[in-house]
Amino acid sequence: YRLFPGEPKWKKNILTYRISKYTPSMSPTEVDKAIQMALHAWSTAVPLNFVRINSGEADIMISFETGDHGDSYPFDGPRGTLAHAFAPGEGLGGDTHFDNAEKWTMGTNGFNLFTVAAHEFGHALGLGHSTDPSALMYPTYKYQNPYRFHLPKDDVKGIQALYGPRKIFPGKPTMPHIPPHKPSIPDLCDSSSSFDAVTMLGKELLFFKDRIFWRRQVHLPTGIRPSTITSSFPQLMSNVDAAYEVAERGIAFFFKGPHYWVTRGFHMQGPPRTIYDFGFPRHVQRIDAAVYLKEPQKTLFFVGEEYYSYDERKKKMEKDYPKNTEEEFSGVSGHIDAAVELNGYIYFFSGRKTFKYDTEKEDVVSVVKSSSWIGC
Amino acid sequence: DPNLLAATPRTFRSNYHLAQAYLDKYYTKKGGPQAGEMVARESNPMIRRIKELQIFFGLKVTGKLDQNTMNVIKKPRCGVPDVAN
Repeated sequence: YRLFPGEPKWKKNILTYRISKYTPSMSPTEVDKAIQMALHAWSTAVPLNFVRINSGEADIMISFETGDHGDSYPFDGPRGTLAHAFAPGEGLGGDTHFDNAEKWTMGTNGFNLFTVAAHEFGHALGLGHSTDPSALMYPTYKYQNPYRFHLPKDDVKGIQALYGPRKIFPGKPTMPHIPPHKPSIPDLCDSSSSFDAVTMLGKELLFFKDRIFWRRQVHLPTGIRPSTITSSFPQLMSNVDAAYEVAERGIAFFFKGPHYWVTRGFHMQGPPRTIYDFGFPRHVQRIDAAVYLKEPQKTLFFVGEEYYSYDERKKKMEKDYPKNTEEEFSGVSGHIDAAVELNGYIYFFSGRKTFKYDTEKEDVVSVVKSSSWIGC
Repeated sequence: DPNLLAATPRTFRSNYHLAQAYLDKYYTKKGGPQAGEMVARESNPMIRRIKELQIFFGLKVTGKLDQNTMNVIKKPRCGVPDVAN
């Protein structure tokens, strides 16, 4: 295998992609499927996740182009050059173009889109052409069956040289386990920092911080022990920004950067999705805290000094938001790190303090040390 | 080369132009600071690039547009150069 000079690679492990122009040779659904399968071929080997977006600028912009399309690499009509992709980077980096003059197909009657897309995404992730004829990254076209495809060894070696191997997780977890060797556990008892996220999940409260989370029974402040996030939520890895549960629907949401995951208990439901599904403006890149309020069935999302209100029944962001958090929640001050509703109170976690906010009195009724939640 | 000798002048010319376009596209470093190159008479850049292509594809290195080399050149392929910068 070969890497590009300078070995460019993505510095993040969640990459967005968008198909901006389709081809008339295939239905959009077939194109979507071929692209998704081609990306999946790489994400099985390395810890990269791909999230599709339908608007705006994605890391990997995918399009079918004809002739000279403005990137100094004009296409040449049928046969010859089939496609090209740019190495990781800003702007054109990662972008993948297919020659619209080719006959694209999901089968063998024409050029198989999965085959070519899988090869091109190798470039978009940082691989150059391989001299190994059995490699996917060999420069010339050779049909690959999309449904029986396994990334050849040479390509696995190449991509893992850039991103390392994907950790294999045996089966779906139902209960988190305590790791035999405690990883570096953030010392919250002696810390001024707060939790990254707090949520109910079933009958338990979960507290997230860096790579660790704590579970506790709501009314039982004993037996609280830390566990790695990867042991129960391998997709989340670490540094969860926000989380909330809609108990009535039995689902929970976990937020990290511009993406979110849905779980039923500890079972992840599908791939990550984009937070813009909720209706956030594009400048919102991450959420600091989220709390679901049972009575009005609304979720409050805290971003910087403001918060948004999302109507869970209408599945719609409410009008007249965002609003200023300190102005609307009397007595709550500082940056909101996490929030959770318990027994009609909203608990706002801000640094070393947790504000207990009474929604009826519309005021803070007590302040406790954040670390006391995990037994400190 | 027997294959080369077997080619008619027209085929040879066509192959030559095809190969030149191919080598310009996939075996030429683009972008970045350009530098002049002083080469000895026998170091024909076309031959050097044909050899480069033959090494890349694991072909017999002849520096000539023989049948195997032309077969590779005529195959549909990815547009990313094999020699990149």
